[in-house]
Amino acid sequence: AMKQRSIASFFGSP
Amino acid sequence: MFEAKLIQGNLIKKIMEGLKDLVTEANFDLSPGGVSLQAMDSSHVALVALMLRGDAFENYRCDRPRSIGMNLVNLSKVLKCAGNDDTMTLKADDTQNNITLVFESQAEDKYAEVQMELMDIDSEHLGIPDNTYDAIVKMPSAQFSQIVKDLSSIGDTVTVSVTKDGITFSTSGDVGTAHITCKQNTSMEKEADHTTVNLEHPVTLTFALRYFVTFAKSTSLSHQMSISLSKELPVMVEYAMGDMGHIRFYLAPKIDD
Repeated sequence: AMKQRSIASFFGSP
Repeated sequence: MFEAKLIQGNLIKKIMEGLKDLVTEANFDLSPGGVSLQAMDSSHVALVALMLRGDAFENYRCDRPRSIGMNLVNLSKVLKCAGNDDTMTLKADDTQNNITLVFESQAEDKYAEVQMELMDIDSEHLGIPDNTYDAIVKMPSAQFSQIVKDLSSIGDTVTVSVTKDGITFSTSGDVGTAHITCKQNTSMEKEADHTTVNLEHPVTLTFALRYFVTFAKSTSLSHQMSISLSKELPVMVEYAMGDMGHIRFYLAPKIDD
């Protein structure tokens, strides 16, 4: 199965 | 006080076309440098970042940085009052919780003024890193739009693969499988018709196709668009509006569990 992480988990807080 | 006038008011209409199916409400960040927006879609896998430079406007005044929250569905309704060739002036008084939009015909024989309520929106800003991407492909935005539309009638996900030979979009579904390859091509007279591949490393990533279809609603903003990819990182789909600004979409890839 393929999973899609939230975009925040890649970018995080500024 | 914030006040900004756009000669080509329909630029805002075009920007809304690309935004309203992704986010329903968002904060516009007003600053002396320009207007920006960052918002996630409801499932938090995609992010849109809009930047409109202050000097893109005819008269630009922003006395102090401020965020104004707007319901984009309502804003789209308000924008229907604007003719395609109208100028558009945005005004927001720091002491008021509303925004005034003024639409004027080029011949100055029609004047429309609409006031819209602002809203308080909780939103978190993400820090988008300045990535060096493994591959950056620039192509005509109409071509990208056609490809993702065509593939979306066949499958739900798209695998994007970039090699030195070009970019390949693949999908599969009940109907069968499809692969569309666009090779680098700079032979056309107009640069906007070129396809260029800037490759550091070959890269292959899989995404939910329906998001690409939504991003492609920004096609009218720019003849060219770009897709920037890095291994296991969100893709960036960009529509640059000349030197006026840009709209960038980020989408998390689907990764094998």
